[in-house]
Amino acid sequence: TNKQNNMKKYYDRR
Amino acid sequence: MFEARLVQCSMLKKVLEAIKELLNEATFDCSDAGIQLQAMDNSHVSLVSLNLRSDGFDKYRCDRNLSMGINLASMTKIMKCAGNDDVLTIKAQDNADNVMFMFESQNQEKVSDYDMKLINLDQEHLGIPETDYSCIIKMPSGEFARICRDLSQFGESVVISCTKEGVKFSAAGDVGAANIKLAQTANVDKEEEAVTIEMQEPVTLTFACRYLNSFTKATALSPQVQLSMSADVPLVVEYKIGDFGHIRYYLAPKIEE
Repeated sequence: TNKQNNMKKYYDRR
Repeated sequence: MFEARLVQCSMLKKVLEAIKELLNEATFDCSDAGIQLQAMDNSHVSLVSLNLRSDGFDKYRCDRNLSMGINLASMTKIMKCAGNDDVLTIKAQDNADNVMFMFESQNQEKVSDYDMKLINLDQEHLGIPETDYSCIIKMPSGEFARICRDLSQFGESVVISCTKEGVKFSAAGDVGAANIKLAQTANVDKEEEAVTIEMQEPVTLTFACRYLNSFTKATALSPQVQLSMSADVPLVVEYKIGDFGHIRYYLAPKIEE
């Protein structure tokens, strides 16, 4: 199965 | 004060159509440069980034930076009251807690105005770095919408696999498996019908169908769509908006557990 990643894993808060 | 005039208000209707499935509310950041919006969906799996440059508008004035928190269902109600050929003017005072939408018919015999309350939104903005993507695929936006719709019948996920030969979209589930391969077009009469691939390295990534289908609500904005992919980073799905700018959707990939 595949797990859905979260956007915040990739980009930091500005 | 803020004032933006748009002779064809259909563009804003299409933009709204393109974001309202993913977002319930959003902040429209207005500056001298234009209108920008960045927001994640509720589950923080995807992100919408909209850029409408001020020079695309027929008239544009923004004395002070203004952030308008808008409930998109309310804005949809108002935009439904506009005819496609109406001239739209958006107006707000500095530090206002409301925004006005004015619609004028082409012959100027009907003028309507709608005042909408703004809301305070504490939205996170993410810094998205400039990225050199391994694969950039350009294809007709209608074709992409069709592929996403067709494959979502077969599974919750779509595997997008790009090589220099072409791009393959695959899904599998209880019914069976589906594969759609697109090769680069050799020569086409119209540029917007072309499939082109710029590839540095082949990439295969898995994405949730549901979000891809939501992104295709932007199809009416542009005849072409651009997919940018690199290993282990979000997919970027970009639709150009005529003389204005673009709408970009970012989608975090699914990873093997």
